[in-house]
Amino acid sequence: EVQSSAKDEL
Amino acid sequence: MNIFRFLGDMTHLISILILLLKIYATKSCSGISLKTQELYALVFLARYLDLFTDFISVYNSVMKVVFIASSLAIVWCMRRHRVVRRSYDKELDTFRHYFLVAACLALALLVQEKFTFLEVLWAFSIYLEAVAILPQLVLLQRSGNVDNLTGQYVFFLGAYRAFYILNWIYRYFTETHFSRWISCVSGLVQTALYADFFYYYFISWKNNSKLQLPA
Repeated sequence: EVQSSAKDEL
Repeated sequence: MNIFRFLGDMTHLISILILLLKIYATKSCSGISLKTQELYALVFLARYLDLFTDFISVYNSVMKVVFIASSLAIVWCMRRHRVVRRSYDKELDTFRHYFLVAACLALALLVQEKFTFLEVLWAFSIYLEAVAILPQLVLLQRSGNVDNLTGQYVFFLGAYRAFYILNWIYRYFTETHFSRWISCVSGLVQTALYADFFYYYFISWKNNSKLQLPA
C-alpha cells in the first residue's frame, strides 16, 4: 500500500 | 483510490476532452484563455516530474501522460495552428499571469512539506493550479456571451476539484495519518474561485438561457 503521504493523487 | 477521486479525475478528463472537442470541431479557440492553458501545462509539468521515478499505478501514469500531452497540445494549437490561432482573443486575454507564476513560486519556497526540489515544485504546482483559472474567468467576463462548450469546459474544470475535496474528507476519516493540508487549502481556494461562475451557470441552466457573466 502506498504511503498516503506520497503523491499518489493526480 | 475512492469513488470521489475517480469521479474527480473523470470530470477533469471530461473537461479536457470538451476543450479538445471545441477546438477540433469548431477549429476555433475563441473564448479560451491561452494564458490559463499555459498555466495548466506548467502545473502538470511541475507536478508530474515523478512520472519516471515513482511508479504508483498504470492508471496514475497513464493519466499523467494524458494531462501533460493534452495541455501541451492545446497550447501548441492555440499558438501555432494556422487556423485556430486566428480565433484567439489576444486583445481580451491580457491577464498578467506571470505574476501568478512568481507569487506561487515564492509561496512554494516558503510553504512546502519538505524543502526539496520535487516538494517545492509540487507545492508550486498545487498553488498555481488554484489560481490558473483566473485569466479564463476574466476573459469570460470580458467576452460577454459564452459559447456552450466553453461554459461546459469551465464547469467540469471547477467540478473536478470539488470532487477532490470530498476525496480528502473521505481519506481524512478513513486513513490514519492522512495529512494533505496544502492540497486541501489550495483546493478550497480553487473551488471557491468558481463560485460565482457556478452561480451564473446554474441560473442559465435553470432559465434555459445563454450563460451571461456580468462584466
